[in-house]
Amino acid sequence: GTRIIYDRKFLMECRNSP
Amino acid sequence: AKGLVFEMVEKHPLQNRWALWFFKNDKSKTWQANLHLITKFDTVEDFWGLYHHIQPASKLTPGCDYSLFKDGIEPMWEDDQNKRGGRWLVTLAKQQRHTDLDHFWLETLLCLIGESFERFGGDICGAVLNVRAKGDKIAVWTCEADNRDGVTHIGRVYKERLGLTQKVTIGYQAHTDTASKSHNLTKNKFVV
Repeated sequence: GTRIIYDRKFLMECRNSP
Repeated sequence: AKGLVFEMVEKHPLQNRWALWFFKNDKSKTWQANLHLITKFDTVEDFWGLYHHIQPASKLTPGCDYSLFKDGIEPMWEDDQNKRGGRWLVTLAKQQRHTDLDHFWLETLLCLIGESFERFGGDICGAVLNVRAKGDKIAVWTCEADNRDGVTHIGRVYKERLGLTQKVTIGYQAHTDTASKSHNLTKNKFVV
């Protein structure tokens, strides 16, 4: 099946979300 | 006022559910009794909630470990998923605790939860951080030391993500070799 991949940039943006 | 618009905030699911473990060295107890499961998570948002809630790596007391493993795999050689595997080992000089440790550990965590190793993500078991007075260590554990393609791909991607230069090499050691020899004699099965 498909693998859910998140790049570093996306993960870091989630860190900064309220 | 026109009223508030409420947005459903959806969390972003991860490919895997992960478990974070903490080891605190108490010589009056067995190794396993010193190992504690902190929590499990399976979304990006829950990862950050946990990350911001716990001590950064550089603030841990020497002798402590963090381990992040896929749910169902215990952070020890003996686990069925680990026993044929090995680890890419990054050893840090003492002074790097203040300059690199937190960055390297976070990068390691992001590689795991974001599935940076792509088609070889299934080879990943977890990662271990050892905070030690003589020098800290970070390792990425994989499930099959003989899977050359997977192990070397993971090593190359991991080294790049840590931003290590070509002059620096990291080695992969099979757990069976690490368990049977004193640590500084363990030979590298692969090097990148």
